[in-house]
Order: sequence, then structure tokens, then C-alpha cells
Amino acid sequence: MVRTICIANQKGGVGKTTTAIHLATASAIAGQRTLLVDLDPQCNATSGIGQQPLERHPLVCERPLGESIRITEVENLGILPGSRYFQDIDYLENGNASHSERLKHHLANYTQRYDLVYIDCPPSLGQLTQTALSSSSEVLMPIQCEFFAMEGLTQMIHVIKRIMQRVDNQLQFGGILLTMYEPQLELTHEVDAEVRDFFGEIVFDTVIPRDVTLSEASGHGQSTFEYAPRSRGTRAYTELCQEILEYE
Amino acid sequence: MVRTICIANQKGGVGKTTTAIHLATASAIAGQRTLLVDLDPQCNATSGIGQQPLERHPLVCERPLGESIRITEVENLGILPGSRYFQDIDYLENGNASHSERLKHHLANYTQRYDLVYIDCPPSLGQLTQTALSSSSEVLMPIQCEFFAMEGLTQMIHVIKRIMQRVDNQLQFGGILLTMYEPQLELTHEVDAEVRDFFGEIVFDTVIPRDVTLSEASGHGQSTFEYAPRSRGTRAYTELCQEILEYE
Ligand SMILES: Nc1ncnc2c1ncn2[C@@H]1O[C@H](COP(=O)(O)OP(=O)(O)OP(=O)(O)O)[C@@H](O)[C@H]1O
Ligand SMILES: Nc1ncnc2c1ncn2[C@@H]1O[C@H](COP(=O)(O)OP(=O)(O)OP(=O)(O)O)[C@@H](O)[C@H]1O
Ligand SMILES: [Mg+2]
Ligand SMILES: [Mg+2]
Repeated sequence: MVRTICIANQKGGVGKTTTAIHLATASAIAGQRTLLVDLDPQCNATSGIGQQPLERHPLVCERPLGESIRITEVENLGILPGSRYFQDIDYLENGNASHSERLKHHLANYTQRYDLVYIDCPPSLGQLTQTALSSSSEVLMPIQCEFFAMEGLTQMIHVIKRIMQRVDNQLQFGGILLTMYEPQLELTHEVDAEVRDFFGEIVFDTVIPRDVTLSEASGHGQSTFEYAPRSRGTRAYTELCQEILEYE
Repeated sequence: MVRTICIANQKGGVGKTTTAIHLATASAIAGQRTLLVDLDPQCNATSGIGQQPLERHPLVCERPLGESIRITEVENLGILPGSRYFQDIDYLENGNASHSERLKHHLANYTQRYDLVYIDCPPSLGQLTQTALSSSSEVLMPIQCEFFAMEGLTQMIHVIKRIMQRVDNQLQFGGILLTMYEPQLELTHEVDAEVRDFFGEIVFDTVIPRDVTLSEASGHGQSTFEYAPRSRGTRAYTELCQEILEYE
């Protein structure tokens, strides 16, 4: 199976989409043939790199995935766009185990031609996220240094462990990433210390600082690699990508 | 029907729970008998005011709601706690129209004894949020001054309009609230101007500033009315509450 990193966290607004876009771009720039899959009905990953959502969701159509994948302005980076079409989202969210198997095969058949795949998930632990987790080799969990972000972690870990116990499982823990890090705030250091105490090794050394260029860039349909190449956000995601590529 | 304000937005991390907790507290302090309903499987509203989630979700059990409602340390404020029990969340999320009718009646029967009800929703447009919307008299949408937050608004408004067109509908637009407002950032002013251009009157005059005491307070199981009564966050939610109570 191709290395497939699922970026998931039930808590909303923790930087899942921003991490998916910037890690995928950093990997492509490092020479890895990279695919970004947008499973979020908001389609933020699709518009965040300047692409348009599809009418129908590619994972639900009978068309081979290859026909839906778009190449982007970044060399080595392809995207499987999302769709806002309600019936397809409903089908993906409320499905049963058998069609989640179908999705899994649909994804696996096409990703062979890539070195790395990143999947951006919606803020939920429903069927869509569980299907993405069971189609992945690793799960990466972005969290903010906030109280509410800590709360949801145990519930999330519980769901991941349940998927890891399944017979055909290949899901490993990819790591916890601290995002929107503000070293001048005491709360940031308190949560940082607590997360590292509790989860130890699996917390990435790299933290992503709060950097407004990361938000501004998405308004221009670009990553900060294009919009603000020397920003702190760009440097942090480059370091994180190196950490991930060494980890293999 | 008792005035029931549903706090909803599919976009994650925009301040739904923080707004639900602080508006409910401000209303209770202003003398309104207030009920806060936690419909989010993360149960952030429940823990954010120092309560424990329930084993089973009160809206799914046969027990009358009254038995699940807890009084809080704030006079006039009661809470219907959430639950993290997966089967109940699944049932609420994947339900059909007939059981959403049941939930609606279950909620309506018990809320008569309050002046105001606030419902905190998960970051999704699924069945649970739609049930909450159709059980409410108003919908209040918090948004951050960010590009991705703008993106999801049209999709959200589309779902709300669909519910408003139903026969038995009593849902009105309660307003759009700008949260985590940072006047020193250009992006904040750009989004502020765009939202007010597009949505005009329904955008609240009051904006909620980014204020770390709002995050710190939830770590202590309190609102800022207790934790930091003179903070900017407390003042802003007091003003917002006045705007809402005058609006009646
Ligand atoms: N390091 C950062 N510094 C500043 N802003 C950031 C950073 N990371 C993300 N943001 C901004 O914060 C908001 C939330 O981030 P993002 O949308 O990536 O989170 P998400 O977890 O994907 O949200 P959702 O749960 O809705 O899918 C966005 O507007 C984004 O531009
Ligand atoms: N005005 C504010 N200033 C600073 N921090 C804030 C503010 N409002 C909310 N926060 C913090 O931002 C994070 C997101 O807010 P909150 O959890 O209320 O959003 P939400 O929309 O309910 O998220 P979800 O989509 O996961 O339900 C929380 O950690 C909260 O403490
Ligand atoms: Mg996202
Ligand atoms: Mg919330």
C-alpha cells in the first residue's frame, strides 16, 4: 500500500486543512509524487489550492478516480477534489460497512502511481472519517494548544484504536501536531507540557506557529510556499515534512 | 414556542460553544430563566461550564428531559448535558425524519418553563444540526474573520432556507456574529467588510475580540463572567446579550 496519511480530528478548526495543503505541497516540492484527497464537504482543501469542487463526489461516481484527479500549479502535486453535493455527502456519511469497503478499494486502486497520499477529513468521527482512517497507513492529528482540543483527543484515540484492532488493519499512529502555537501565551505551554507528558514520543518535535500568512494564502488559492515563501508558516511545514519523510 | 436560539455553523472552531456558554450565562445573569442544550458529541459546552457528560444521550432515552437537566453554579442557568456514547450519537446523526420529529417534541415539551433556550451544535450540517434548526425559533451563526469561514456560509444558508420553507417552520434568521476579531490584522477588516456588504442588517453590531481568557476559563470549567469578569470577552458577550434581548 502506498503511504497514505489521514489528517483527522473531530475538533473543529484545529488546522487539518491547512496542514493537509502545506504538507502535500512540501512533499511535492521535495520530489515526492503526491496526491491530496479532499473528503470534507466544505471542500476547503480544494479551494485552498485554487481548484473548484466537483459537481458529484468522485468516490461515489462510477467513473475511475483518474478522471477526477486534477494536476495543480505545483509540480508533483495532484488533487482529488471534494464535492458539496448533499446526496453524495449523505451517502458517504451514512453508509454501511460494505460500501466503505468499496470506497477503500476505489481509493487503493488508483493511488499506486503516487509516493505519498494525504487525506483531509471533516471535523467528525462519523462514517466518512472512519472510512478514511481504514484506508490509510497513518493518522496525523493536528491539535491547538487549547483546553477543548485536549478534551476530544481521548475519544478520537478510542476510535483509532478500534480501527487498528480490525483484522485487515494497516493503520499506525503517525503523530500529534501542535498548531497555531503562541509561545507568548501561558496556556500554550501548559497544553504543550500536558500533551507531551501524556503522549510522549508520538508528538512531533516541529510545532506550527500562529501565522496570519497561512490564512491569507488560502484566500488567494495558494499555499504559503507560493504566497509567502519566507514566512514562519512555510518554514515550519518544511521542517515537519522533513520529519515525516525521515520517519518512513 | 419558547425563544430557542440554535448556534450553528458547519465550519469548525469558529466559537459556537464559547458563544453558547457565554450568551447563556449573560442571559441568566440578566434574569432570564435560561437552558443550555449540548448537542455536540464532543460535549464541550457541558465541560466548559464544569459539568459531566451523561452516560446516555438525554434526547434518546425514554426518561423525561427534566430528569437529565442539571442546575449550574449560575443562578437561572440550567444545562441539558451532552453524551459521548457512540450508539446514541449515531442514532441522532443517522436518523430519519420521523425520529427527528420525536426529538423536536421531546425538546418542546420540556422547555416551556424557560424564557430562553440556547442549543450548541456540532460542526456539521447533518441530521443532528438539522433537527436542532427545525426545533429552534432563531439561528445564530458565529464566523471567524477568515477565508475558509466565508466559504461555508452560502452552503449553510442554503440548508437554513430549506428548513425555513417547510410547512411547520418557525425558524428565523437570528444573526451572524464575528468572533476572534483582531482589529490589527488586515484580513479581519477585509472579511468584516465583505460580510457586512453581503449580509447587511443581520450581522450583529457587537464583535467578539480574540481574548485568551475565553480559552483559559473553559479549562477551569467556568465562563469568563466568573473567571475574568472585567475581561474584553466578558464585556463583548454582555453587549451581545443586550443586543439579543432588545431584538425580541
Ligand atoms: N498556524 C496557523 N496560523 C494562523 N492561522 C491558521 C493556522 N492554521 C490554520 N489557520 C487558520 O485557522 C482556521 C482553521 O484552520 P483549518 O480550516 O485548516 O482547520 P480545520 O481543522 O481544517 O477546520 P475544520 O474542522 O472546519 O475542517 C483557518 O481559517 C485557517 O486559515
Ligand atoms: N473570542 C475568542 N478569543 C480567543 N479564543 C477563543 C475565542 N472564542 C473561542 N476561542 C477558543 O477557540 C477554540 C474554538 O472555539 P469553540 O470550541 O468555541 O468553537 P466551536 O465552533 O464550538 O468548535 P467546534 O466546531 O469544534 O464545535 C476554543 O479552544 C476556544 O477556547
Ligand atoms: Mg478543514
Ligand atoms: Mg463546539
